[in-house]
Amino acid sequence: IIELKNIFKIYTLGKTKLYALNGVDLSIQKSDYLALMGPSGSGKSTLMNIIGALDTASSGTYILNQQEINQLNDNDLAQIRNKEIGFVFQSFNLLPRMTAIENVAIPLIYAGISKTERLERAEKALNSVGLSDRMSHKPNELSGGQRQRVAIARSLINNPSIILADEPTGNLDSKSSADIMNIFAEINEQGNTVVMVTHEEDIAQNAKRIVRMRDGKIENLYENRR
Amino acid sequence: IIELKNIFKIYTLGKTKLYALNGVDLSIQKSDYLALMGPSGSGKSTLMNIIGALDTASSGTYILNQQEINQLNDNDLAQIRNKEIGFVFQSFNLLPRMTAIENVAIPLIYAGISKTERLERAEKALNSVGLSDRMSHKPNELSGGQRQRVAIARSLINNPSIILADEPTGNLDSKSSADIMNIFAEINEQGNTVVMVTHEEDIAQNAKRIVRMRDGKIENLYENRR
Ligand SMILES: Nc1ncnc2c1ncn2[C@@H]1O[C@H](COP(=O)(O)OP(=O)(O)OP(=O)(O)O)[C@@H](O)[C@H]1O
Ligand SMILES: Nc1ncnc2c1ncn2[C@@H]1O[C@H](COP(=O)(O)OP(=O)(O)OP(=O)(O)O)[C@@H](O)[C@H]1O
Ligand SMILES: [Mg+2]
Ligand SMILES: [Mg+2]
Repeated sequence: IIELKNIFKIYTLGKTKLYALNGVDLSIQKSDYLALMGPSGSGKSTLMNIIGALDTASSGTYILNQQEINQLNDNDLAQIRNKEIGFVFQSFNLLPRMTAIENVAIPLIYAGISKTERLERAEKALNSVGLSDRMSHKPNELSGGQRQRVAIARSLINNPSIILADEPTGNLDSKSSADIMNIFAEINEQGNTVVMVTHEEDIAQNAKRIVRMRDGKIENLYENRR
Repeated sequence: IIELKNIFKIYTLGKTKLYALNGVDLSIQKSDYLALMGPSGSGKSTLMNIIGALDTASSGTYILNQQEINQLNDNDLAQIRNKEIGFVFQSFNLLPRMTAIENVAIPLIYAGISKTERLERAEKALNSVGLSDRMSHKPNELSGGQRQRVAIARSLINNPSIILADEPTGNLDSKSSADIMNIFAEINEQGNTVVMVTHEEDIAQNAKRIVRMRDGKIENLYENRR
């Protein structure tokens, strides 16, 4: 369902060109569970942003669910981002002046859900990540790992068919990490696709396949025998 | 050099009182190397902020280098924060409109160092964390792990005698993490004190002592036999 061919992402700073992605080919099937690993700065977040339709490649093709992404108009793209894809950002990107429950409910506004149902579903999502007693806290009244879990809850709220999680356990202790891995396993067993960036080998072991990047390219890709 | 006795940190939200720190006693000697671990929300960052004189306790005493912290005036506190203590924040706290080298040089402005020397020293610090080719990038032109390394470089620039690092390798791959652990080991061998929050057992193994927190209290504390 995700087909990336010869993807380049080039930044121009003054006279230098920086190849954040330097010719990436990647195929992801429905209900795949991929761990994306690699050194700091190797292009993982850049690749995730392109897969998530949050950024466009400088060149190459991206076919998502049989549609060429750069042929779609803004409305179609927004629809995909909101309904098909759940994104957990490496730096969470929570709205600072809204509470945890309000932050989690935001994707449902776009989906046209009533306020009562939005808050009910947001409460349920926060419960599933262990934050039922932090719902009315704003981000600056939460710990780092609590903010990360709010971001995870928000990504799940629309029941997306593709979860893209960039370092979802980077600030979590082993128990909280295990809870998140259980959630992702469950989502994947229901037929959804999970792509997760991680720098921790133990976390990567939860995936079906492990893809390693280096210097803007995919270095190797192997099945994860568990 | 760090003596915390019966430290409480209480937040009042509406009618509820939240005990982020619920009676903490901790002694840290000169050239100690402590790893602080515990579940998400257990009070690690709150404790670090109090040790770093960035926040004040609701009650209890904190003696730093034989001085009771809440007896000091603002000037003395600012001096300590700038010259004695290097702080790596869990969320980095870089200034978005300045480049990496400018961000790293900031603590030296307060110290009254000339601009030429500031940029020289900042360049050296960025070099030590592997970012010599990213000096003129702004934070939004850097990867998550690169921002983390800029925050680490900034904390070291004044050669502080106490390093407080909150999840310094949360976004780093194994090679970058190893580089940071080597830097901390070196600083510690020179007689400086390191306190590091981490959720990764391998990273904690670099420390001399491991302190575990739970629900705002210290649960146990043991020597790390390496
Ligand atoms: N301003 C605030 N108002 C209310 N509660 C707060 C505030 N700041 C923090 N808290 C609460 O205090 C507790 C301790 O927070 P702290 O950031 O110290 O946790 P932590 O151990 O660093 O967690 P993590 O591993 O997730 O970073 C958390 O449960 C958090 O919700
Ligand atoms: N706007 C930009 N302008 C210039 N260079 C950029 C920009 N954004 C990212 N980069 C560079 O692109 C490279 C890839 O960045 P990316 O965020 O994808 O890395 P990453 O693999 O996610 O790293 P990390 O593990 O540290 O999060 C980095 O070297 C970074 O410096
Ligand atoms: Mg990244
Ligand atoms: Mg914390």
